[in-house]
Amino acid sequence: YVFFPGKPRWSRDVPMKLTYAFSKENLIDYVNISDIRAVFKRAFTKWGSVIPVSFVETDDYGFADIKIGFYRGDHGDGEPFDGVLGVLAHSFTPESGRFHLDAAERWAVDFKTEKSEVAVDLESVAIHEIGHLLGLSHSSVKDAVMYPTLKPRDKKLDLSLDDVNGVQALYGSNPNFTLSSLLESDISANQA
Amino acid sequence: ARSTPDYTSNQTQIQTHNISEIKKYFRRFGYLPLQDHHNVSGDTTFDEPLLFKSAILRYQSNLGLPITGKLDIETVSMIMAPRCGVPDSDASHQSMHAREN
Repeated sequence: YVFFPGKPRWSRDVPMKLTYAFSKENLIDYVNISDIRAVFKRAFTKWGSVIPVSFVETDDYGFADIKIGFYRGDHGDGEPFDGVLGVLAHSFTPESGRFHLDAAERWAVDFKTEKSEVAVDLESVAIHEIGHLLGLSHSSVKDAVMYPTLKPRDKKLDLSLDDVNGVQALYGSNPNFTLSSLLESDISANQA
Repeated sequence: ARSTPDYTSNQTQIQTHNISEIKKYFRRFGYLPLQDHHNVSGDTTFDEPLLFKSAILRYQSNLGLPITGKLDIETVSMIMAPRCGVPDSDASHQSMHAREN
C-alpha cells in the first residue's frame, strides 16, 4: 500500500463518522438512484468494517464530508474526463471529499441486465475511490482494490490484505474486524 | 479500442506510432514532467530518452509489471487499460493531489 505525500487522513473525534451525499444535478439517468445508493452503501460499509469509521448518507449535499457526482468532460477541477473508458473516475485526498465519476462511462450495477461491452462496475470503482478519499494512493499489488486499473465488465469487490493494512495504518482497526473474516472473504472470492 | 487492446503488430510499430500518446499518458499520471525539456534552440534536450526510459521503469515498478524498461506488450496493454484518474503517488512528479494539499 502507498499513502499520498504528507500522509493526509481525516482527523475527527473517534469513533469517526463521515457523511456522504450525491449531487442531484450530476447523476446518471439510466441507473435507478436507489440502486446507486445501495452500491455506495455497500462500498462504504466495506471500508467501515475494517476501520473505526462509519459512513452515513445525508441529503445535505452542501455540508456532506464526501460529495459524489457524475461529471462529463471539463467539470471545473482542472482534471477533465476523457469520454468512454480511459479515465473512469477520480477523487481527492483527505479532507477534500470530492468524488467524481465520468458520466460518459456505461456504469453497471448488474452485469446480468447491463450487456454493454464497455460497461464498468460501479461498485468496484466506488470501493477504489473511497480508498483515495481515506488517504490511500495506488498500490502495485494486482489483487488490491487500490490497483489503478479496472477492465470493462470486471469486478474487484473484496479488500485485500494490502488494502486493509494500509487503511488500518491510517485509522487503526475496527474493534469488530478479524483477519479470519478477511481471509474467508478472500477464499470465497478465489473459489468463485 | 481502449477496452480491448489488440497488439498483433511488433514492438517497433508500437513505439513509432504511439509514442506521443504514451508520453501524454506518462505526463498525465505524473511519470514525465508536464513540459518537454528544450534547449535554447527549441530542440528536445538530449536527456529526454533517459527521462522516458526512467518513466517506463517507474511505471512498470508501480504497476507490478516485469521491469524491462521497454514498451513491451504487457506494459502497453496496461497503458491502454481503463484506470483511475488519480496519478500514481510514486511517479515522482507533481500531481493534482499534491497541489490539493
